[in-house]
Amino acid sequence: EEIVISGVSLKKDVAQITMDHVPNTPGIAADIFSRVAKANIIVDDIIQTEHESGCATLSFTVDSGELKAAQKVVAEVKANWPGCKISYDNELAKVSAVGVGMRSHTGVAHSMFRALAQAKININAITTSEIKLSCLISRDQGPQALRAVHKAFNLESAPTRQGL
Amino acid sequence: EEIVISGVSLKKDVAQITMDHVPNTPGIAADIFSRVAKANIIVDDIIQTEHESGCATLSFTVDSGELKAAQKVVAEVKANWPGCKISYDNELAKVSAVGVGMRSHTGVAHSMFRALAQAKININAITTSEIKLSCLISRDQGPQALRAVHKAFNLESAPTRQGL
Ligand SMILES: C[C@@H](O)[C@H](N)C(=O)O
Ligand SMILES: C[C@@H](O)[C@H](N)C(=O)O
Repeated sequence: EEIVISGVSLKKDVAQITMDHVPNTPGIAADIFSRVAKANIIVDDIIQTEHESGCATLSFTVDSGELKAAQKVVAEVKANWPGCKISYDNELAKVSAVGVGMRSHTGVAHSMFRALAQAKININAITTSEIKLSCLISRDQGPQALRAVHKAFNLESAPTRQGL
Repeated sequence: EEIVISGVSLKKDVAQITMDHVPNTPGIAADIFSRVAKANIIVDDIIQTEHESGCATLSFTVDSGELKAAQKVVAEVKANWPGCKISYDNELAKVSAVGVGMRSHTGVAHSMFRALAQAKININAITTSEIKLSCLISRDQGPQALRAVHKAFNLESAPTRQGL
């Protein structure tokens, strides 16, 4: 598969809010995001996985500056579903490989994950779309991750700085 | 925020492989995807969240027809990390809202999740990018979900059928 990566980018100030043990029933995500929308919080990515136990892990990312507002909203969620475990991480960055024609992520994922592994960088979260593969990593490893992924795709030009 | 959704799409035959309790240390994702790449499996989305206990949930989607090949690869992963719990779901579809200028997903997410909630459709997984918000739902609710989300964004033209 011809991998056509046109660029690698780094978004530096990312904060993530994770809600673990959220009930996996219709209406929960709508309730959470109606509160987030009411508080006018700008959300970057939303990631959800589900677990065998019938609950889900739902997390979203915001710019670091919006974390306080997001924490207030999510505290309301906790009041509704006391069993849900909430955690925050305000030390993150997002490194992304962008390319058109990524009919499948297999080759891109393999190259990108290997580049981060060889640089001893842990991947905290992953999200993909047709044109982009993004990994959340710790902020202090951002520049190193950008260089490692950039090299993995043999891109000669300087990487673009801000989130594509 | 002016939400500019240009289309809603439905990808019908989606299968998801979920690996729960995966060690959250550098190199694990690279190892999994080197096996997936070797088996020439075409991966659609990759979603990972992490848990407080120091492990992660990593899942990926393939066309239903590739599930068998993916199961073989993932069985090797299980042999490496016996503590990891693997589950499959071959009854999924992916409904997506696509639009440019989605600087933030807040408004789109709220509308889409509310539309699915009102149609009593459960959201199994979520993944986003700048131009797209996707939800995995059960395959038999696909057409209903497409109509509900399409209506939520007041799109007059007929929805596009296959995954955008
Ligand atoms: C967890 C949450 O996404 C739930 N499954 C819902 O449909 O709202
Ligand atoms: C779980 C997996 O993504 C691991 N954190 C890694 O970096 O490979």
